[in-house]
Amino acid sequence: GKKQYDREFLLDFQFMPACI
Amino acid sequence: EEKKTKEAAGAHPLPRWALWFSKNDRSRAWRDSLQLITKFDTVEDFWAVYSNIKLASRLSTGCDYALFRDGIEPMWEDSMNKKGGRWLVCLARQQRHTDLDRLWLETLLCLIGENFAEHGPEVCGAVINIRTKRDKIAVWTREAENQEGVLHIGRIYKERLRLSSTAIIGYQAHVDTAVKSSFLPKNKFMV
Repeated sequence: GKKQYDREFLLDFQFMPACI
Repeated sequence: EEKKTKEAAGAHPLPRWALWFSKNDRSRAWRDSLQLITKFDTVEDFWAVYSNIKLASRLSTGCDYALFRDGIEPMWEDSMNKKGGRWLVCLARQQRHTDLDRLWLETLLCLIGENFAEHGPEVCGAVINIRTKRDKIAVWTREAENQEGVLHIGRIYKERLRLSSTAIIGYQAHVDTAVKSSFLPKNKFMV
């Protein structure tokens, strides 16, 4: 199945500087 | 290959999504104004895109954003959409400045987070319409006759939007919406 991410997990990445 | 490289670098994979933009303009057909902004397939790239486009509340009247699974065009005619429908959230004019951006972001997170459990594959995409009278946000699913799946998605979606318990959102089949009528299309389901 498709990978699930909860909203808090996703929001943690909002202001993270791009590392890739 | 590119995706594998990103994952090896620690990026969090997503199925690929496509973000579209259109601007309603009486001088040309809607379809001609539809533009693919970009596609992304990691959580990190989603935020890179989101941070670099205008917030929905800053778009001008007539504009739309649409986020759809790669391979599905954001229109009724697409074979993945034509038997489907949408959960529709209509906003009062003043909500553009208080709720619109939050509700649209919540919608996007529900989609890319695949938060509809086993019914997730039913979700084709989501659309936001910026309009003079009322802005609209909708989640499109592929099979309007799949009552169990549609209702499951609607209940989770309403909860995630944190709409008041007295608020009601309706689901309309695209075949009913596509019929030009002076009346609003009928709700096939409500939650």
